[in-house]
Amino acid sequence: ACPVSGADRSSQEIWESFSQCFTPAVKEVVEFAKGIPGFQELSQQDQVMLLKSGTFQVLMVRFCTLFNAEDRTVTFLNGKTYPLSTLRALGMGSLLDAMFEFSEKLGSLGLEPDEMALFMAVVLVSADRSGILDMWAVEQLQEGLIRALRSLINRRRPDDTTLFPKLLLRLPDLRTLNNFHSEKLLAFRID
Amino acid sequence: HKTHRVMTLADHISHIITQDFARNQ
Repeated sequence: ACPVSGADRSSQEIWESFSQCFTPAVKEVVEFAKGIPGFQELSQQDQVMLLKSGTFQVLMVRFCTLFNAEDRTVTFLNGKTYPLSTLRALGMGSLLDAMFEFSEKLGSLGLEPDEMALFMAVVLVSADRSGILDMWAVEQLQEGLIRALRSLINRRRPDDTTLFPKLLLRLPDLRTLNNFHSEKLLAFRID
Repeated sequence: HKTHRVMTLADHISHIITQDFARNQ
């Protein structure tokens, strides 16, 4: 929530604080997943596998509203806004640049909150299938959610037939973000 | 002198998820 809080903090302390940001956010994705209709009907192993593969991508969608592409700032959960230049000191420059680019593309689609939530559900169940036991069940769940998302978007914007395909094109973007950046290192202090 | 556990974001996510499911079993 608070990656930077004054010049008296060492870069190590800032890095620890930034790493800690992800813990509550990941837990919220797990709770979000449990609320997706049909998700808890999958086997526990498949639920865990989808969450392990897809949580980073869901977080990228969730966090993109915190990125202001116009003035190149990021707003953290404590409500404070930091310029990209300050955050580069954390060493996450390439991830932040990719996030700005992604948030610009997704932001331009102008999704309502419920559309965004349904899109996040699609992102999660569209994650990598390695290790999934019941492929058919996961595919059925994915198809149902994609149908619901298409229906919601088309009902609300019957004159815009390009929005839904453009939204689906963000899925490969998220996979690329995941492949390039999920191996970034975090540091947690052991007391 | 501080000791740190260093892990990738992917491993950290995995760890939280495994913990959560184990806790709720």
